[in-house]
Amino acid sequence: MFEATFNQASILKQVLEATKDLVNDANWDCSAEGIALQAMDSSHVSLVSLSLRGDELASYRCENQISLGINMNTMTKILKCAENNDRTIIRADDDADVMVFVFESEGRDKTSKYEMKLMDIDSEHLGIPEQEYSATVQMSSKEFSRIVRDLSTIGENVEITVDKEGITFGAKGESGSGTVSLKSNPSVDEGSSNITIDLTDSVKLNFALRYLTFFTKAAPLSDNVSLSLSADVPLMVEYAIGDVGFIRYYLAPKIDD
Amino acid sequence: GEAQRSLTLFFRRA
Repeated sequence: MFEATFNQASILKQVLEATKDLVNDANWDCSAEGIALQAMDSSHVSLVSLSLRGDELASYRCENQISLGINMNTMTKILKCAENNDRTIIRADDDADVMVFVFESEGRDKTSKYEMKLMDIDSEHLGIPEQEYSATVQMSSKEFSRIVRDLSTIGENVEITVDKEGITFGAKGESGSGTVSLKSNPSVDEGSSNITIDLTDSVKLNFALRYLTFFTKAAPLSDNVSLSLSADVPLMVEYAIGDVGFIRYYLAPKIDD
Repeated sequence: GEAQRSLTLFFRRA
């Protein structure tokens, strides 16, 4: 028996918004520790890894490890039936073919119950090696979304450069080019870009903006985002989900042939 | 030009 209670539906709603454009179907792997999801997009260029710790949820139980095959679009639609502040319980019996959703209104005067059919998903699980990154940049998640959106109007790819000066995002297209630079030692003034950079080696890498755009759908989960880069390895983009866990995205770099 | 690599080149199958 698996059962997880969230004080508010909004976390689950935001998690689904942050994953459903990348992944159609995914196994939610539930264990005594919590809920984990790992899935690649259909072109195997990017990967999303979600972790929610059971002991940080309103309540959690999972006696036997269970993989729940979920169509992310269907789950998104069911979660839209909940108000943001509804207490939300998700539940599945061992060997069940449905997941049960219970939404309780703040005043506990309305209870809704939905069942969603589960699927058999044959997913490929990848081992992500521990990686020491040359550069890790912490910045405002809103600012990152803005930069990705702005540079997407210029080109399909972004060149990310991190050095001791700061981080620069650059895009080139048929009609022009653009760059956005953030300094690593912002003044203490309010309204400064407020980024921190942990740098051992300068890096310069190219990535497809299309995938970064999908990743920025996680911005409502966290005020901050961290970008971790090393030469010739996938970019890691991480959004913390309060004390409950994280959503991490990996994106393979574009490499000169 | 620049080629998009697959993630599976970087991460092992678990």
